[in-house]
Amino acid sequence: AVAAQNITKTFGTDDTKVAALDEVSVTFRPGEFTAIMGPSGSGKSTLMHCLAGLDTVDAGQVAVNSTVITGMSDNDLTKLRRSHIGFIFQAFNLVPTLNAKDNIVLPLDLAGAKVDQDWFDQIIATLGLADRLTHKPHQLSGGQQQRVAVARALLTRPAVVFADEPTGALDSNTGAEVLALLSRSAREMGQTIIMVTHDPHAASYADRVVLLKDGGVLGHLEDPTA
Amino acid sequence: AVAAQNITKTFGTDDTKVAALDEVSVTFRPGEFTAIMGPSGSGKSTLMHCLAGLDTVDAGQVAVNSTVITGMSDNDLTKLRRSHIGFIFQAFNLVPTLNAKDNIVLPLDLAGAKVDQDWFDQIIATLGLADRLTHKPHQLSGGQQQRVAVARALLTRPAVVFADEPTGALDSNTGAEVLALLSRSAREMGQTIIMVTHDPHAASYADRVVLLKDGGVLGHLEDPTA
Ligand SMILES: Nc1ncnc2c1ncn2[C@@H]1O[C@H](COP(=O)(O)OP(=O)(O)OP(=O)(O)O)[C@@H](O)[C@H]1O
Ligand SMILES: Nc1ncnc2c1ncn2[C@@H]1O[C@H](COP(=O)(O)OP(=O)(O)OP(=O)(O)O)[C@@H](O)[C@H]1O
Ligand SMILES: [Mg+2]
Ligand SMILES: [Mg+2]
Repeated sequence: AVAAQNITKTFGTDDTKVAALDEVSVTFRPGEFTAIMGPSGSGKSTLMHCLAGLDTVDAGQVAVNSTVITGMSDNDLTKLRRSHIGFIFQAFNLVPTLNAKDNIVLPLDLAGAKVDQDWFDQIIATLGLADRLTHKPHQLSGGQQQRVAVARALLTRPAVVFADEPTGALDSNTGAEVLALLSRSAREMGQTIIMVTHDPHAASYADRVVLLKDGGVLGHLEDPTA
Repeated sequence: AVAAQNITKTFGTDDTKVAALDEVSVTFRPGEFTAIMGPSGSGKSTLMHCLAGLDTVDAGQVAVNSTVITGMSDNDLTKLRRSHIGFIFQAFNLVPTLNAKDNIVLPLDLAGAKVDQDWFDQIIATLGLADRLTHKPHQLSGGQQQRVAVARALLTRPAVVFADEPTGALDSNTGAEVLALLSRSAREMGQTIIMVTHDPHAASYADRVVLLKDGGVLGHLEDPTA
């Protein structure tokens, strides 16, 4: 459902120039749960942003659901992301002026689509957010903000879910709820789950692990166990 | 070096009202490395902010280095924090318009103090930031931003270091460097280290663990082993 072919991405100029991705090729299939691991600064978030069309590549191409997104116009990219992609950002990226509930339904509002109330209630219950829906981001703990970001990405039932360290701010119990939810999304709803994590326990929920190092793919692990 | 006596903290009004801390008493001694653990939303960040004088309490009192800070003026609080406290925020709180180096030396600049160049070089080398000093926060990975926040808190050699999930965005190797640095700061420099973490491995570096739940102290663990 998502494929990168030989993608290269360089940032900056002169003394901030960094080769963040160096000829990376990787494919993610429908219903597959992949964990991406690697040292801090190895290019994981950059890879995720390029695969989701949030950033452009300097060489190579990216395809989502058999559509080549490299070279697509901003308008078409936005429409594709809105209907097919959910993204849980490493820094959450919540809208500070909206409360938790409005942050969560924002993608649907922007698409002019209705909220599936049952699914909304299920996600909120699983993530323990029922009594925080009217709080704004600054009135939430770090882990609560992270869970709002998770709910926002899952509510639209997108074909592909990108999760950039989705349990980084969570205790083990709350983290397990998030991982179980992502795992069910892959197995029962056939979604493609691509999760960056530093936590080997989180990676053990995945079907396979892709290892990055210095902007390149170091290797793969099938069926990881913590 | 830091003591909280029966502190209570309530946030919000009406439907956002939350009793974040409920009669919490805890003492931290010089040279002691304490980990604070507990579920997401249990009050850890709130406790840290109240202990550091970044937020006021509604009842009880807080003392830092035998000075009662409850009721202190903003000016006096700012001076005390600047000379005695280093804080690594859960969301990093870096200045977006300054590069990494300027973010790290900012507290010293504001205090009109000189940078100890040897100590600066040591910290930068240990945290692997030497080739990122001219990058601005948006040009850094999540883990690199976190390490800049760690460097900023340690450069001034404060009597008390508050670390709110200082390894949340780091891979295990980089995280181990940060934990070893904090541990050395306690043992060799006699600093008081107070670290919030969700990671039992990180907690194992501490001399003891304080457990929070629903705004109250659930218990203590001495000499934790992962
Ligand atoms: N300004 C605010 N208004 C209302 N409630 C708030 C406000 N700030 C924090 N809270 C609430 O206080 C509680 C404690 O928050 P705190 O940030 O201390 O939790 P935490 O233990 O650090 O959690 P995490 O592990 O998720 O970071 C949370 O339930 C949060 O929703
Ligand atoms: N705008 C930019 N300009 C210059 N360099 C950049 C920019 N954005 C990212 N980088 C660099 O690209 C590299 C890869 O960053 P990326 O955020 O993908 O790492 P990561 O693997 O997600 O790390 P972490 O685990 O710390 O989140 C880093 O070394 C970073 O400094
Ligand atoms: Mg990252
Ligand atoms: Mg917190």
